[in-house]
Amino acid sequence: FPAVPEKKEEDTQFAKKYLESFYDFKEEKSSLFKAKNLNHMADKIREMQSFFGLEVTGELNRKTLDMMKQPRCGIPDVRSYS
Amino acid sequence: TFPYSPKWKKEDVTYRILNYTPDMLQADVEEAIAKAFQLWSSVTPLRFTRVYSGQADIMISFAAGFHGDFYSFDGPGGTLAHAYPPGSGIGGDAHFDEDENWTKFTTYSGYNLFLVAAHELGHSLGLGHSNVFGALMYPIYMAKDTRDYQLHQDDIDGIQALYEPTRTTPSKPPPRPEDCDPHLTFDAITTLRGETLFFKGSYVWRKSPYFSEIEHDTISSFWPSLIGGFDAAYEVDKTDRVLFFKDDQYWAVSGYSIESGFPKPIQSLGFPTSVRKVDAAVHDHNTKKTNFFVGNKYWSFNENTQSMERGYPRKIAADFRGIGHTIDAAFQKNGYFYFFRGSNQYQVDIKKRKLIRTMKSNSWFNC
Repeated sequence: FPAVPEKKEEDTQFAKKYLESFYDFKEEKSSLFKAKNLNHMADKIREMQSFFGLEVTGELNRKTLDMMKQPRCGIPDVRSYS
Repeated sequence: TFPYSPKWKKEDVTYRILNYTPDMLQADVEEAIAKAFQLWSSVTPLRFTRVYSGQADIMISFAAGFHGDFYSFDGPGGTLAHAYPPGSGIGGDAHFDEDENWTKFTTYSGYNLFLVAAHELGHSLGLGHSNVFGALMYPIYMAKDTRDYQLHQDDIDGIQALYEPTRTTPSKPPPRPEDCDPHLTFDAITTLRGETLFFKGSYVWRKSPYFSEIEHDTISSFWPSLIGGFDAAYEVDKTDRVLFFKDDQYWAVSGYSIESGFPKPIQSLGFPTSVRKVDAAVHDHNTKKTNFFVGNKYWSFNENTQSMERGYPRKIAADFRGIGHTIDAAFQKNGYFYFFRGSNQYQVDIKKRKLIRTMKSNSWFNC
């Protein structure tokens, strides 16, 4: 069955926060850049999937989400603290 | 490393423990931190000194949520800790999330402080994250056996890129012995889903009925959270389970995955507290009994009732004539037990308990 919309939305928000924390993802706040944001987020998902040796799809699939939910260190994987 | 590879420009680095977690005894916190520093000093010229007041290079603290820097913690799970690269002020400091349950054990009910501290102190010394699964600097927490914990070669390469070792080469694991070395001995041997695995230190020789070549692996390539040096191992094929023994603990695995709730103390199998380690173990598929060899005696364990049989331990020499008094490893195949002591191997008929022949330990390696 298709994922329940709010669950999907919840996962997307979680993933955004994860990518902001560890993969230097910055979301354009204005809705004018919605398409650009989606591409940018897909790129960051690819970067994270590649780091962890997951299949690089750019999609927020179950395996990618599960990896994001693992307890971990707070240091980013691709950028130091400013 | 971090951008521009910040590092300490000196060999003597100080640290101070600013506060403690209520989850652990203070002495256990101090021991975990000291052990974590030792890991890094063993492969670099760095020396770490603890100070009890004033400013230290590496300030260690426990805090929850917002704690004065721009990286608030997030409650239980998620982010466990973070640390800053070498530098003045907050540089080098390590923060641990007090909302986690900190422990000195490696069970699944909390996070092992030594493992997390060793990772965070890697950052305090200038290391970034590694994507090598099984490396200490891998970003995701993995519960591991922490006794004689060894740094992954990737961690050693990373830290030595920052701090050139001046002393004799770092503690590298001894090289793998040659397959046909006539003096080759083994720590443990077991079958696994039709294959036979021979263990020595952190190395595995994998003999498969499907390929003629012997495959050479390391234990951490199959089970990253298990550290080499098993004492004994055996398979219960009916339950697709292999049990590994090291000192007074044991693990159960099914294929690559370690069953939850392990390691367990070997006393939970019924050994008296006087038994501190198992030398060898072998399961007899026909009788469903497992023989555990300790010193010059052996026990029989009933896998169906999960309990030790009465009338044991018995002397090995009394029931298995001709194989001597102690053994290092054992496995069973095609109706025979194969016992290993030093570089010799003894093939014994299981039913008659009769010695069939003696061979070299590495006779399985097409030498």
